[in-house]
Amino acid sequence: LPDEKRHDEL
Amino acid sequence: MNIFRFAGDMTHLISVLVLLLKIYATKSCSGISLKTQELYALVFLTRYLDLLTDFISIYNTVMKLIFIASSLAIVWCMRVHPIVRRSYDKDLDTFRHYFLVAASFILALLVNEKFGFQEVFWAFSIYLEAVAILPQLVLLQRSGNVDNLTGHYIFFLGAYRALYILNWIYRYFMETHFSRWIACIAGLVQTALYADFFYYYYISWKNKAKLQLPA
Repeated sequence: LPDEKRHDEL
Repeated sequence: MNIFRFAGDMTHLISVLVLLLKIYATKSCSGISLKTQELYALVFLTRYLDLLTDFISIYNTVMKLIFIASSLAIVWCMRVHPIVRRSYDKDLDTFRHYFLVAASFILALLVNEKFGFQEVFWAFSIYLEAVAILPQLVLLQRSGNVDNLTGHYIFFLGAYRALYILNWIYRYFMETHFSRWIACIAGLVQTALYADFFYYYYISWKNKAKLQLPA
């Protein structure tokens, strides 16, 4: 996934 | 990672530790809703499906494992542990939480960022988490008096998503194409559900009195 689309939060 | 997000994660971790402390120290789960704990276990299992496929950071992976393991451990304690399970308020914990699961899943099928397996389950976990506290709040009102640790547990649990909202506002202004509308709106609903609890929690803290919710 492109960076801004990844769920980088919990 | 910004300070609001980190503070939110730490607050969430504290809430889990307070609950584990309560169960371990008092060997009792009175006042705790098993249904809410089961919903949280489902939230983490469906939200962290990317645990094996998408590495973000050590911190991210470790925290995901902690939340999954602790939520399953709490459900196990309340269902299986011979001493703890006896103190479960089975006849007070009667919220029909299956409706929350069904409604969240249907909504996730309709409203998601991308109609894919992981994305639908991610949206499902976001919607479910927003309402997962309902069985616990209903149990609280039915059981009247709340022991300190349970009160603190619910307070930190509610506070963590409020900090996440600050994190989303911060990221919205600081990052160009940041948009987490699904998480943000669900987070606002989730935090709003704690509004009256926060009020009574504040009153009990101000008057140095026991936490009392009106029946």
